[in-house]
Amino acid sequence: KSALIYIQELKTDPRDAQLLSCLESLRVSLNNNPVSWVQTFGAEGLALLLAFLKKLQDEREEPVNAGIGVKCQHEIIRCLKAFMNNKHGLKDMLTSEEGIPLLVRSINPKVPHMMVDVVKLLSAICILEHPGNTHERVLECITEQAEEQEIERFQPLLSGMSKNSITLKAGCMQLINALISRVEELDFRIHLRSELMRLGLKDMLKEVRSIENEELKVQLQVFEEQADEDSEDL
Amino acid sequence: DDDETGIMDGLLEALQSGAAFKRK
Repeated sequence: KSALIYIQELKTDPRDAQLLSCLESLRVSLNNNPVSWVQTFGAEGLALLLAFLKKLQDEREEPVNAGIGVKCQHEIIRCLKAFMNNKHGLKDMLTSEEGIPLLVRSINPKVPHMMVDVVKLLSAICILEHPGNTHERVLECITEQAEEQEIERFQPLLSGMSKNSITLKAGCMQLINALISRVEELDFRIHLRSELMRLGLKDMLKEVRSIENEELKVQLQVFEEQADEDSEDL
Repeated sequence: DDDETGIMDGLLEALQSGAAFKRK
């Protein structure tokens, strides 16, 4: 199917199984077609995906972690990853106003398998060199949304770390590392780590150290080495 | 390159391996 057909299909406002089927097919197309195809899907297609993501997030669904709405949300996340796998899609995502805020909004510890993908995408966005302030945008969204919900800004990430999923623990550590490592000011890096430790990361790290998993060990080592270096510099 | 794909894959690989965090 051409990119324009997908755009037309999304504009008909499909729901539930029809939407899921469309998104699954779109994801395969975004992954397998040339960059020019993704370019044609472009900012207009992205805006439609983000609008659906927002609508699905706003819907109250029971059970919240298993219904078709969550499956659709997760499929949109997978589409966004495929969309961002080239320069044009990445640029469109960074240019859009809603892209990063909606990704942050997708952080949901009640849906661990989706949260893994979300935190990994956000960590990738944080480390982009051009533009160089993406980590600030991500942190700003995390902070604002936490204020709206009247929770600590790192509570969702720490909730993710407390789940049984090792890949989610590693993903959350990866985002924490990406957020902190790109901060230029030593004081602020130390402040962020202190905030996380105070909220419960200190106890979680004790558990994490005992888990035999390469991915998790890499992230733990990054966190601890950088914390030690910053302590010495301070 | 304009037609290059794999940018996100590359970023994720660098993050997972720790290479993205090597200080210059």
